[in-house]
Amino acid sequence: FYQDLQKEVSELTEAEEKLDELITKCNLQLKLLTEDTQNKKLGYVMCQDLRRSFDSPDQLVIVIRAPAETQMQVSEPSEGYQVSLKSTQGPIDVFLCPEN
Amino acid sequence: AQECQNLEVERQRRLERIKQKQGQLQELILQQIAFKRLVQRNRAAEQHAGRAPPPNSVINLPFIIVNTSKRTVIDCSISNDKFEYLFNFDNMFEIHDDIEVLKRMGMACGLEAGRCSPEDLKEARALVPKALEPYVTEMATGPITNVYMTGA
Amino acid sequence: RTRILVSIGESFGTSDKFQKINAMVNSRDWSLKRYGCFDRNSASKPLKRL
Repeated sequence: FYQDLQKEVSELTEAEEKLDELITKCNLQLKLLTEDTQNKKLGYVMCQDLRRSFDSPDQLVIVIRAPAETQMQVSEPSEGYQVSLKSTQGPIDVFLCPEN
Repeated sequence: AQECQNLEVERQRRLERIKQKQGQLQELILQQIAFKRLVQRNRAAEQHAGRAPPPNSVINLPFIIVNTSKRTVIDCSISNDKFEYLFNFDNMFEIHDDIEVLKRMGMACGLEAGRCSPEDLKEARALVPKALEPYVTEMATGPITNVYMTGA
Repeated sequence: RTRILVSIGESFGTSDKFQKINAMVNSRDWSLKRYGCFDRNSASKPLKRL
């Protein structure tokens, strides 16, 4: 039983190392993909794409575009909810997704 | 017996970490496929239109969205330099990031829900490196539960 | 008071970043003065599921 366990744990170790390797590669691929100049230009959605993401017409869609490392804090004051945004690297853009 | 018990604990711990890492890999594969398909779609649309869309009609990644009922009252304070915002909502709302929107737009071929047509699966497999193809095939019908030690 | 802090501004972070916030916000009973007892049926409908 001990030897079977030993064998299984060693296979699991190998499998985990394989996953670590794939995750590292995937993160690198995604970084290169999103940082490519052309892809940066073509990496956008249209306003109607957002509209289509919500099936009910009574939705208000607020879009937030913030610089990296912007902090968002959601806290529960006595009534309702408070969402604060704090950027250190540039202005934050907030706008409503137009209806049409 | 003690050594067996220690090994059993080690085995459990490894199984949990493998499960967590399979979820992480799955999300990375979804993101890669969704982003590539978004870029492909936009490139084809621009070539078809012969021009880029008007700047005020597109929202570049990265972004996040907050959606709420139109009846929500939102108090908003903004600092002069637009580095700080404070919103007060009096109704429920949801926050989603751009990749979630891409998934809802169908850019991940339904792989996020384990419902991917054979045609979409073929297209999705072509968008990832060989080593990831077996994972994409598995994602077409459900979450990743295997680890493929070779590309095959 | 419940408080959740996340970093935004990067694409493709972890997918469950906002799940905790959405769960917290939508679990709350919104019986606010403004709506009396807020009618949950008229609450914002769940997002379209693929």
